[in-house]
Amino acid sequence: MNIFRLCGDMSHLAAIIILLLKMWKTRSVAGISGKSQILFATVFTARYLDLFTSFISIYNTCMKVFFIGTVYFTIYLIYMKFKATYDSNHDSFRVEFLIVPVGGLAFLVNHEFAPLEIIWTFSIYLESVAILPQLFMISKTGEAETITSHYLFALGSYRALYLCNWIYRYYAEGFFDLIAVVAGVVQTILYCDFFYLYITKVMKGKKISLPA
Amino acid sequence: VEKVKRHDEL
Repeated sequence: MNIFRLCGDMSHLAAIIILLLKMWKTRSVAGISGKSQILFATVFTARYLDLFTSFISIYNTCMKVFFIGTVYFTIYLIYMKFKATYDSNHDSFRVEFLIVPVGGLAFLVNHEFAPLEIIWTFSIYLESVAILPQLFMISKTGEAETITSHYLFALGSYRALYLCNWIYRYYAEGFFDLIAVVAGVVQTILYCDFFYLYITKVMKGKKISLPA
Repeated sequence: VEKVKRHDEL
């Protein structure tokens, strides 16, 4: 564990808590993409299959349980409890255009052609594009609530911090995982234009409103 | 890279 990875995990934790607070306080899921949350649930489920078979640390297990639990709770809030406020018309990204290529790539490019390894690789590739339905929805509605912007900023920062973690681990431990790094770079790049909007607008107290 | 180490991240 290193400071970059710890900050990254805390940023990820903060993003999930911000999202849950937004939904619980406003009792609304307006502006939130249910499809992205379903993709994140798929990512966590695929990545944490070893939750019961390989024990890394208490911290690791607790975080995995928390991430899986909250993402399914978020899906419950979107599609059941606050279903009336779910904006399915704007949440229209075709996720099959993500799942199929990512699934194929996981078969072709992985560290080891073994089931658990391919599923893990699939979760890494899927996570890098899982935010697209959410960003697509914001571009369609033309705006994002400030609290949703904070959620996205924290979520985008988490993988950016992981990139620093991988640089640190490369020099400190000689650890290097090309698949995770490449997917992490793609994932962070997808947030860049949002980061620009966030820093130039939200930090000055304005709302994010894209030219629709 | 040994296997466990590769998957020690969240």
